Amino acid sequence: CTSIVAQDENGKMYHGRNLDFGLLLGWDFANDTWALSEKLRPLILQVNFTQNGQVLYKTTTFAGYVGIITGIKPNHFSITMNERYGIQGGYIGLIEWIFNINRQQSFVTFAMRDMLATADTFASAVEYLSKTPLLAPCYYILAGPEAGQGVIITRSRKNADNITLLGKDNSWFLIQTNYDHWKKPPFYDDRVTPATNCMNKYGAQNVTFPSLFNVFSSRPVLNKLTVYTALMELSTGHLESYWQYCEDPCFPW
Amino acid sequence: QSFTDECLETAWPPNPTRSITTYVVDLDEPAHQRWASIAAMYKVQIKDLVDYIKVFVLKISPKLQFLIDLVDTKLPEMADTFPSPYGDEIKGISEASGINLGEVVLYNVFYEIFTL
Repeated sequence: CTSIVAQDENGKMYHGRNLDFGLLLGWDFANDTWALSEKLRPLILQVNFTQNGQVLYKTTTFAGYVGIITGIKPNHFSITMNERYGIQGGYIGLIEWIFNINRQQSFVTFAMRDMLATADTFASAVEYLSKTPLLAPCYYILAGPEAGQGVIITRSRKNADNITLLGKDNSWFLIQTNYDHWKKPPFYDDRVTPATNCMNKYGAQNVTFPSLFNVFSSRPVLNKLTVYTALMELSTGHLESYWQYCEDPCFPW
Repeated sequence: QSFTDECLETAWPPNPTRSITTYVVDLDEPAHQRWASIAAMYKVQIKDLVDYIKVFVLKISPKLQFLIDLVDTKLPEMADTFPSPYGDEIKGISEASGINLGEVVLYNVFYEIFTL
């Protein structure tokens, strides 16, 4: 996955993501595709969750999946989640849950939905997702409607390993893939450098849905695992998403 | 074929056929009913995904059949342990789609399983 939070030169906030999923879960040699990614693409949908006749929050999700991976609460904040790999992965939390060893922890995507339903401010959302015990590690990426409201929360199961705010080193954008962003990305999967180069090429004066979609459609940010691109505008609460497919020649991840 | 980094300027606008359909889920409806129409609409695609995972696991080793059996026998109980409203929503999806509850639970804990 690749998530980007960006602020234009007028302080307007945008948030987007590529959802990549299906690595090592079966390569289709006949079509040069990841089999699971192909199965996920027909399930993509946007959902507006309403309460008392009003839209409470919007998501891009998969049919039959009740957790949230991408969402926006209009006028409040937006959120995306990227996978964080690890030997101490979520299966341990899952075993603890199944055998009732520890149920005082949240499923990663349920916590996101809880937060979209209940948190009223960007700050309270960051607080909640920084401290809630989780079954699995992950990266939470959030943006708010006010200038400077962007953050990457690097989560282990118990707490936040790192919290990086937009504006650090005068940055006008944050990029998160599937690796700890304060370390050098692995040579075999560096999507940060191309995405950074592409964002810098467009510049803060050109942060728009078209420019962000162009970045998310550029290889290797776009790759064989990418199933959709979602774009969110914080000032309006607008969410739009498109399914993606990477034509050959294309990176497998 | 070669792979090269690029920075496109012409990907926008995306082809309209790539737009994602928007549905409404009414949180004022009972949890087990709120996904019913979507689940019924997408039951074939959901089943296709879950079946693929089962086949994939067995391709790794037929000895992993016991894991597949656990999905059908043990995972349904897990729906009762999920916090509200998620357990009831998942049960509702299972009922509306006709897909085994254990398989719908498996699908909903994909992230936790595949972070290894």
